[in-house]
Amino acid sequence: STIVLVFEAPPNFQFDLQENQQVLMGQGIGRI
Amino acid sequence: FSSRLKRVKFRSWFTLTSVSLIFFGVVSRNFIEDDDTREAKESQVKRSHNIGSWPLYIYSRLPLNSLSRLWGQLNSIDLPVWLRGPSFKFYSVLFGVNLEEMADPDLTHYKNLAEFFCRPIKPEKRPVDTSATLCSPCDGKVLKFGVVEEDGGIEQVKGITYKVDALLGTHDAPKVEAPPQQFDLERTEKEAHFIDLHGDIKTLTYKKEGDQSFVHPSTSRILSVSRTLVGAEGHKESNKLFYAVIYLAPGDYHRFHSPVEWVATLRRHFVGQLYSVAPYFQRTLQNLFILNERVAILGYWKYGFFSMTPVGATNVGSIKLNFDTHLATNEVYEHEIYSKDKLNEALTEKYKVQERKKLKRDTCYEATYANASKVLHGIPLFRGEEMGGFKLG
Repeated sequence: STIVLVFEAPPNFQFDLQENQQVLMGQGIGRI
Repeated sequence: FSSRLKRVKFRSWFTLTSVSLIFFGVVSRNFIEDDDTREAKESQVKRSHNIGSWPLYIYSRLPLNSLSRLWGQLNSIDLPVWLRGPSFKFYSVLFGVNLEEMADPDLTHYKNLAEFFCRPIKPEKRPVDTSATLCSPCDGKVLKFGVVEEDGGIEQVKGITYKVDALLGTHDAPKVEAPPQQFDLERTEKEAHFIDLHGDIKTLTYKKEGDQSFVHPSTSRILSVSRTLVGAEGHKESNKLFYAVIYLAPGDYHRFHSPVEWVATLRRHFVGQLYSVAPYFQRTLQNLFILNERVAILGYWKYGFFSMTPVGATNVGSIKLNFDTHLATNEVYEHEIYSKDKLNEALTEKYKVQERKKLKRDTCYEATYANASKVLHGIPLFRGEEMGGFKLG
């Protein structure tokens, strides 16, 4: 299964992720 | 020689019969599909996918929804107590399940694989990063993330994109009205618990704004949250639309939680296929996320629009939302479902006629949560709060 997030944010929002990175629920994945 | 001759005859008969059965199966499925597609066309919903090679073409012709329902029913059969431990351990070894994290470590308490599949885990194993702007809603692998393109394109893989309005639907796309939700948060208190990175248990409580009787230390936080939720800042022209796609493998924890503080105002249930969403198919099947059964939950957060869309797959066709008991995916509407829910009679009467109709493929069923709260026009969801989960079949 998959979850797709689509959201609006200020231009200085940045993901702190890598492609194919494993994440856990509750882990921070983006900051402004 | 005669027994050999008999064996050869039997073998050729067996081969011929099975090949013809498969062939007629595929052809009849074709006819049903064409019939469905004609119906879908009537509802002016286009279904387009680029199937590519013939193995994918044959795969796309398989009755995946029925197979998924059968898979769910098989896995809902209760196992004998003595068999539960070994079979769930075997599943855990196969798919890399971390048994240490389970809220209830006793494997015999899970009656069947379906229950084991959506097992809860210890909250302290998933601390919520309150300092981040966005948290992950679930366990999994991040396949794609980035900025939605000017023309609304989301990159599925290099060279394959799909449109955000095709994924989430638009106001004017054809939809069928689903029963309205029967709850009003003004009269109820809503609490969400989570553990932050320091291991402290946090409880967010939502009560009527201005009600000074909030009692939890983080109350001041809830007041500021509800003020921001109502959109004190809200949409700005300079904002951008971002996206992230997270794939849950079979061994992952399959409940999903709210990634931020936001308000869900609308739900769109797209009835569709149940192709596998494994990375291979994400790389090869175009428009996979537009074709598959999915539930788009739309709303807003402090920076404007916010949405979260769980997408079903062959083995996990059912998507459940804790706050939306009327949602039933990968199922044919049975009028018993409605009567069981004991909606008020007039409402049930009104929908009964509509119920007899089977769920239509490629159709969007929309329900609004607007009456959940007059202040917020939707359901407040708190970061880390469990929103629902995927179920087998």
